Amino acid sequence: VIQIRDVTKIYEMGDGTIQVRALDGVSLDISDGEYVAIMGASGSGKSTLMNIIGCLDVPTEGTYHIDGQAVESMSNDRLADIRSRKVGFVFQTHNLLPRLTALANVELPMMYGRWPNRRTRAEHALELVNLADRMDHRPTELSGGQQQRVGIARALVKEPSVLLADEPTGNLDTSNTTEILNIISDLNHQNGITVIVVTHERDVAARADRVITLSDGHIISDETRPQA
Amino acid sequence: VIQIRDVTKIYEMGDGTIQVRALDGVSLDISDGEYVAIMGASGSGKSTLMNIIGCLDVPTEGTYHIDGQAVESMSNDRLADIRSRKVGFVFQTHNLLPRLTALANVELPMMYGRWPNRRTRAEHALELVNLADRMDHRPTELSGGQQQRVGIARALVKEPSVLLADEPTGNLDTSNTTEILNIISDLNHQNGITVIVVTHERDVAARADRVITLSDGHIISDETRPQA
Ligand SMILES: Nc1ncnc2c1ncn2[C@@H]1O[C@H](COP(=O)(O)OP(=O)(O)OP(=O)(O)O)[C@@H](O)[C@H]1O
Ligand SMILES: Nc1ncnc2c1ncn2[C@@H]1O[C@H](COP(=O)(O)OP(=O)(O)OP(=O)(O)O)[C@@H](O)[C@H]1O
Ligand SMILES: [Mg+2]
Ligand SMILES: [Mg+2]
Repeated sequence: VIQIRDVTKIYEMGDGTIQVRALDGVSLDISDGEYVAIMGASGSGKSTLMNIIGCLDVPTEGTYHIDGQAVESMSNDRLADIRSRKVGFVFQTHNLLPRLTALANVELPMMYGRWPNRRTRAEHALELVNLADRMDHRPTELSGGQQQRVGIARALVKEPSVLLADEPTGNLDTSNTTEILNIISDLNHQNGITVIVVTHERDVAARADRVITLSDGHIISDETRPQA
Repeated sequence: VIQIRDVTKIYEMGDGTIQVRALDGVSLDISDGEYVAIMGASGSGKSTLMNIIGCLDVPTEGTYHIDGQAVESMSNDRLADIRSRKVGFVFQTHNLLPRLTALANVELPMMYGRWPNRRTRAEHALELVNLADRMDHRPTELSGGQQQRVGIARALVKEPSVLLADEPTGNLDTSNTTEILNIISDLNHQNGITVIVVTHERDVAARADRVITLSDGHIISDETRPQA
């Protein structure tokens, strides 16, 4: 359960005279097992919100509770544990390590902690995104869409309970986009994984049960699809 | 005029035992002032073809002529001149320098050669893509869509005669996508700039006069829209 109350994120530029208000008084609850899409114009605060939800960044004001516990009061160990075991993050720009192969990039999250069968898990994740035949390629030896899919495999390899995906299909053709969306839907419907996807594409948002729209750092709409 | 004949691009992996045939016998002519879209599945060779057209890479086999002159026989100076003055390139991953501001990144192509009013030209290019208020931000202080728009401004700032844009709107919302496509259409229709856009989105391809589709390194279709 994710609970965000009155969260504001302010970036101070240069000598502090310029303030960019990336998020402005955002409140939002997300329950376990929900599938939420976050939409909004470029610069509206979507990635900033995702970074806070994924504990990669902290609010300037407001509170953020995960499973009832305030993130501000968590120890570094607890935060690291959330980032590494509870949440899987697909970044808007893939953030792969350039000197490692696709396989090694997908194995990387499992280098700490006890993870039996690391290579097998990583290979399986790459098969899931149709990259079995590219696992020995480094990022510069992969197409844009292939790099994005490696990022998706890496986010899924530890079977997280929350998947945060920031524009996961932006560089993908129709057929790969459909496959990735099917994988994500299955993880949500069959495994009960909570999914939060940032997208500016209607057909990606159409797969979610609920669509939240940001504008200039505010939530301007929050629509739940009528359940079949 | 761009003339590509039987171009093949082979990447050799590791000890040379694995060959990736990224392009396989591609032939294609593009005339001055055309507006061409290149589509195809992820990994089909689109970015590889663009890099060869933009003189950022060389074919393994086949020939490439620009304005009647074979690229293989050009001096390094002539190649550098084409890359810096004739062609503007929007990369699939933005490739901005992380320690420079948006403004400095857009000015960068003008640091060599005589370019009067560099700052003014760069500011104008950033206004064109709605980023006047973000020109002092560095790439990490910009959203994904904003980074992509800086890349577009940088490609346009020298008013090139050929614009090569590899998925220029992948990270952009609908309104910014429309604006960028309008800018590109104007440059083509009013200024006669030759435009080659790689895209996997139908509505982006719809703006072009001609759509070329790649599959596994081959051209499988080349359709010219009936002229109104
Ligand atoms: N340096 C390299 N070494 C080995 N293989 C490579 C290299 N660069 C690209 N490839 C391979 O060549 C093929 C074509 O890559 P390319 O980047 O041209 O595809 P693309 O059509 O642009 O795909 P996308 O839509 O995903 O961006 C891919 O299968 C890729 O794995
Ligand atoms: N480190 C930073 N310093 C200053 N401003 C920042 C910083 N990071 C982001 N911003 C600004 O905060 C605003 C929100 O950025 P964010 O990345 O959350 O947008 P977004 O909704 O993800 O956009 P896109 O759809 O283009 O990816 C933008 O206007 C951006 O310029
Ligand atoms: Mg973003
Ligand atoms: Mg590509």
